[in-house]
Amino acid sequence: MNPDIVKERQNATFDVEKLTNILDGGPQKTKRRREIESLVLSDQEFQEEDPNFLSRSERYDQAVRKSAHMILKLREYGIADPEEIYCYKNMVQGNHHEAMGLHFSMFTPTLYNLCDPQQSRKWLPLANSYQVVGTYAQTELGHGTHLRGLETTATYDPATQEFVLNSPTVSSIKWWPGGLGKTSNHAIVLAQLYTQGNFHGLHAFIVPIRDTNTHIPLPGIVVGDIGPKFGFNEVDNGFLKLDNVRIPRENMLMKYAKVEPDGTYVKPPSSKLTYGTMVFIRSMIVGVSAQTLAKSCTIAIRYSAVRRQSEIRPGEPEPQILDYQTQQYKLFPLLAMAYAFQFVGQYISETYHRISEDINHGDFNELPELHALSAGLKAFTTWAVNGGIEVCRMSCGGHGYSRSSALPDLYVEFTPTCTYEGENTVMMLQTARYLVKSYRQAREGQRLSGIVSYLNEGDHRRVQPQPV
Amino acid sequence: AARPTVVDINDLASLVDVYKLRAAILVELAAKSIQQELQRRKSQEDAWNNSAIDLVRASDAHCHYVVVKLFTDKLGEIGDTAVHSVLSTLALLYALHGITENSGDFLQAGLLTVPQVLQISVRIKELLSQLRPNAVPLVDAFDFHDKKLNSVLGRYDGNVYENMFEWARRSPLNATEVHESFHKYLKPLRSKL
Repeated sequence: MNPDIVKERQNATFDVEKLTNILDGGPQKTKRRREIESLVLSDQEFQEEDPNFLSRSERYDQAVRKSAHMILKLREYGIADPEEIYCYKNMVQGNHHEAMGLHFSMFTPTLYNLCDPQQSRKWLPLANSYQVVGTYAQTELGHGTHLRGLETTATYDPATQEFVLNSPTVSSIKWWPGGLGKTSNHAIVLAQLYTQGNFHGLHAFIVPIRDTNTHIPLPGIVVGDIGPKFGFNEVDNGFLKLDNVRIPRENMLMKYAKVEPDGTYVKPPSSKLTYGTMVFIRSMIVGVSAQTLAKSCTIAIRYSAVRRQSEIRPGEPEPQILDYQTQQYKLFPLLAMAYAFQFVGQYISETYHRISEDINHGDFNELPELHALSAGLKAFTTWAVNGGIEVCRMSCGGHGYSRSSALPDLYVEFTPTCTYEGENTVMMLQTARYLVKSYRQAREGQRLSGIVSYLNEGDHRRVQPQPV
Repeated sequence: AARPTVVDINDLASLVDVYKLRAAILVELAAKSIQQELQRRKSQEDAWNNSAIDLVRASDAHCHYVVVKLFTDKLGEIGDTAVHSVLSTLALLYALHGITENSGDFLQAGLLTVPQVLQISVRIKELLSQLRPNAVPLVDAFDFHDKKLNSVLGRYDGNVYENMFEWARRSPLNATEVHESFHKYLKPLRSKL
């Protein structure tokens, strides 16, 4: 053990284990997390070559091998709790992502949320046995967060009781979904619905894209990998072009919205239904922000404790760079932020779980505020952490530039959080919409509830600065 | 009129209040910008777009307030005094650093005075020194296993240099002592010159 870092730990003024328990949510949570992590650590099958030393194809291959093994082991251990699955996966993946990520995080949850009973009976067993490996295709080459701008069409043909899925222009080609390029054989495609000559907006359809035996793309389907990216080397983010592909009427996800055999459209009961999924994903991203900044701080601060350089007082031994005020000023506010975001992540996750029951019982009261808050916090935390990782990397000098530091990986794997699941500026404007609406309600004398209630405090009392 | 509050920069509750007022003022500022645009007969959409910068600032300030407030609230749940103390120091640093990073907002709104902002800078330096002894234990508390962190610089045992050297030697480029490009290009080059 490096003597400097031993000394650092002897100086602690608090019990580290107790703080770890607080971060995990209790001693039992810490114990269970470590149990799950050791299941991965002790599993020889997860031994791997350092991805930094592999080609892109070798990295993808290694990631798929690990995913396949992980699926078997999760079944074998009977780990079913989403949080525990997430913990297990995190340990398997390290700082990287996996090709089948969207099958778990978007494809299967969407089947649960949007299939009617008959569809559930058909698709869920297939998805859970990986006969069907799916992804979630919404974003297009020329369109992103603004859903009304998506161009892919689904036109109902009552004569054959089929939908015709089509990519009418180059800009309508589905682009980015993880696992779409080489891994998946189905996709949930978000397309603008037309039936009986009427337009009904965005709906979800299950579209077979590869033969489940040969994995060869099906007729009318043009699918592939979008090519190397800044990071996400393990993931085959893909493109999908649909040339008037026909699917049966039953492949439209019909738990809420429906199209009858004669083409009659039946509206969903509430437009807020998709909010819940968005809030869930964004609250997860707030947690990822906290974890990634915590990792970056761990690397930079431990390294700063063992790196000695230059001098503070002439003639004395080189000090630890952590003793320089400038180094502390770079890293300690980020450390404080990492803790702040850990607790925000806990809060938003607890709040989401708390009101999930209300949502399931049709009580949407708290959802608009949580939707606005989760959008804003997703943007606020990811922007801040994006910059924070870079400060940590630079504070490690040249060695921070080496892949061995893991800081370049942390950066390239994290930075997409600023643009996916809603581009951050759009997220901030969503929050602003809610704030301005609340402000106007307050001005009209309405009593606000929740975290925006401060807007009720009227004339924003002028604060008297403390005399210095 | 309500009783004006006095900001105590060492009191987290007071700082939460200041962040809240900053958010409220920026929300009001954005709402008024939209109103002015509407009075200039702009459409609702154009009025919104012409106020977008203010709107993003307002959201940012709202989120910042929420984060400071939640951190402060969390302290109330911490029973262990030593842990409470170090986390309070972190929370105070986060709040005060946020003020210096956005001092224009707080000064423009009359929430703080220039001397007070200068005082905050001095206080931040004190907090840095106060945190210094606990820096490594605070990151240890995140409890990242080396395998999960996968970083030579961030290894738990701190043995950075020997492991960095060992890592580099495993680079594929070092599979042979002499890379094939030497015989393919460099050596032939000499004979051509």
